[in-house]
Amino acid sequence: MLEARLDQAEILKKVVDAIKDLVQDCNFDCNDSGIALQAMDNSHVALVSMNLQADSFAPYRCDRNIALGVNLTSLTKVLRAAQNTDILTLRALDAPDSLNLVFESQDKDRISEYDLKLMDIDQEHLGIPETEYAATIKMPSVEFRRICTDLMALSESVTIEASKDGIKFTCSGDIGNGSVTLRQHTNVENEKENIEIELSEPVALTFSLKYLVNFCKAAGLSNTVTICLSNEVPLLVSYALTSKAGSNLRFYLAPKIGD
Amino acid sequence: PTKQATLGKFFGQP
Repeated sequence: MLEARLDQAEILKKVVDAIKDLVQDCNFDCNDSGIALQAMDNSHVALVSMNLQADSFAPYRCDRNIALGVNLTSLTKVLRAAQNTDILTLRALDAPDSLNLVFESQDKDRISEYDLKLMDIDQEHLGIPETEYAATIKMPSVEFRRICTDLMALSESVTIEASKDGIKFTCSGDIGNGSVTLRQHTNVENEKENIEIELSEPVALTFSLKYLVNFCKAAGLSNTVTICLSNEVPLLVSYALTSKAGSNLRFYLAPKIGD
Repeated sequence: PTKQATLGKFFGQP
């Protein structure tokens, strides 16, 4: 059976909120190392990958591999009943037809209990190769969201160019064009404001802004976002879920390529 | 002119 206790319901609430417009139904795959999710959007252009390692929970117990087939709209309805600071416990049997969710207030004076019906989901899993990216940018997540939403007002697509001069986001549309350039920046007082750029070779790729703006719904999960680019491969946008390494919410986006 | 690629082009079946 599965029993997983999260100290803050906020993490799961925000994860589901960030991905529910991209994917509708998905399996939460539970095993002794933690809970993982991998799902593509209907158009097979974007992929969501969530990893919550066992050490993100206390306690965590999962004796066998269990796939929890969840409709995210339904899960959202149940999670709405949890306060951000509630302790959240997930329970399921080995071959479950429902997922039990318990929300406890921090001072334990309120306990809510819900059962969510599960579904059989035949999910296509993709093997994501380990990639040494040519450019890695670590920046404030709200700043990345602002750049994407600002540029989407002008165009459907953005070209991201990484060079020794910095990272340049460029778009052009019917009303005109725009660009934003980021340079490496270290704020000694507040390192959450840092912009870190690692570059091994120049990169230029074009992406649909609609998806990038969608990924930025995860900005509430983490102060910083990591964006990884290499020529001719999908973009990776990654948010840390907890202070523990390995627990993250990742989005992959296929580029637009020449005909 | 650019065309939106799909992920299957880059990520294989595991």
